[in-house]
Amino acid sequence: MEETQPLPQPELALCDSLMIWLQTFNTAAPCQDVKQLTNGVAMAQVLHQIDIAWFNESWLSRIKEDAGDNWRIKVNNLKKVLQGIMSYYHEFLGQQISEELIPNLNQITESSDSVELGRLLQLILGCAVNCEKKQEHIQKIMTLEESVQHVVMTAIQELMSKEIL
Amino acid sequence: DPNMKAGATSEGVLANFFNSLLSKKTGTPG
Repeated sequence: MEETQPLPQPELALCDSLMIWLQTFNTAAPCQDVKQLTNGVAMAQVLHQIDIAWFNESWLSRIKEDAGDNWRIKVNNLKKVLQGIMSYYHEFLGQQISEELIPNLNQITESSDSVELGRLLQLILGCAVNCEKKQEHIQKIMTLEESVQHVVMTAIQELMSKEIL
Repeated sequence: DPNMKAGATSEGVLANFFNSLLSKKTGTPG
């Protein structure tokens, strides 16, 4: 009898795989599951590692670490993360982020939406593979499991195909 | 298979992609 297994939704695979990549940064804030990421703290710490000059201590200090279940604090943190990413793309990379790649932050905080979270992680990935330390980040990606590398590659290709210079 | 190029394998595709990314110029600073 032929076994049939449902194929994973690409967006879910995106989030899961990018979370595996994110965990390689060994952030102080936990990032083992989607819910832990919804306060934006781990993502901000990753951005700080990606470009310590751009996402500096002063920027990082504006991210509130004690958000708890307060969705207002969480969404404010996520807004700062997204704004930081957008200015990085615009001012450092000379690009604008395509509208369709911008995540809905409310859905991340309200329902731990992994599709929207995957979009946000994809933008962080774009920072990592374009920053001055990109060699370090790309080499680390190349040590990940092949299936994860495939998702990362597709995510980067999507970013590149939607670049607005 | 002598006809199989290095980049035809899944591993090769990944390596080619990430190596080409490494050689790509970094974004405009400032």
